[in-house]
Amino acid sequence: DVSRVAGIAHQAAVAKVTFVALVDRPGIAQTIFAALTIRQVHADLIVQNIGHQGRTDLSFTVPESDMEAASEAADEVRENVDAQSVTVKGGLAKVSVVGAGLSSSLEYASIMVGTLGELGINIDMISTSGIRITCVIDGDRVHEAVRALHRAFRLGGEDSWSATA
Amino acid sequence: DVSRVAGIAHQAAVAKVTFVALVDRPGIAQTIFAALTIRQVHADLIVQNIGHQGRTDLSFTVPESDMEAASEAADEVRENVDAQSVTVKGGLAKVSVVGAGLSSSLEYASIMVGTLGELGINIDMISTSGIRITCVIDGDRVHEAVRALHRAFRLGGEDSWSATA
Ligand SMILES: C[C@@H](O)[C@H](N)C(=O)O
Ligand SMILES: C[C@@H](O)[C@H](N)C(=O)O
Repeated sequence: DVSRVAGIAHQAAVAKVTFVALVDRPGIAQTIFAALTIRQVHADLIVQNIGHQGRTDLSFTVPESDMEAASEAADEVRENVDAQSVTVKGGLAKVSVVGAGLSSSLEYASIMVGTLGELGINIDMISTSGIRITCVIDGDRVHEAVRALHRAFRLGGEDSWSATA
Repeated sequence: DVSRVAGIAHQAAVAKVTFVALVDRPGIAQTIFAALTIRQVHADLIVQNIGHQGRTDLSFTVPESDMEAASEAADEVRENVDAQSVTVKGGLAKVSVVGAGLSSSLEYASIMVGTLGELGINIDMISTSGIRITCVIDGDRVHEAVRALHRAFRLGGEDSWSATA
């Protein structure tokens, strides 16, 4: 039942900045975001997953046009949070399935990642909420992904918008 | 300017299942979600961040009442996705700041993680979208966190709801 899906959103020219292996203790994320806020870095998506041996990675996406500034800001904070390194990757895109109650079943996420998997598109990051499932993928594949997701969720061409995915 | 924040949502009794170090190639997420869908596992939050040396972790949260079933389902799929292990952690909670246009500035995320950092509450996972910033934290600290976030975002007691954070 794909009726819960309202549309497909996408955003091209996305970059990702990652603090690799930072210390996983209270106050570390605070140090990072306070420093990035002062430098007026605008992050779209922020993702942190499980840590291992007391360290974890924290990533955020920015428009590719902000990649330089974001990377510089992250480098300045790196030592304060004892991150092993800061990595930056451009040429990415975000693609999102948008609707209501998408987390009521894994069916929606399954159709989305299944569609990308069939096309051989690797998923670089995943972030979901009740109304949105977002995958970060290679920027070269975004239009192909959007078209295929339209078909998979039986949407017309007009149910698509480019902006904040 | 905290006027964009509509309220604080939280969900107690949350568990997290993680596929540790699975192969980072197309179709892997598809295999996972197809298998979990068949077994009717309901995941709230799905997070995957950057990979290292061709492997990455993929986590999802479930209500603690589904922890057993979710962990068994994940174990059955583990070999198909060549994950080093599957870990399960209960006793967690989700707390979310909810509003519109929250990704317009890192200020909101910064106040949220700053509030948790001041209390010495460790952030286990982070996931954001334009209308929601969610942190997974230790379940014992959820009520303290919700109260402090109300103060930090200058909300009245009635701007809070417990449900899908
Ligand atoms: C890594 C970072 O999120 C840390 N766990 C914190 O609470 O600040
Ligand atoms: C790890 C998993 O997301 C993989 N990258 C995939 O595309 O399926």
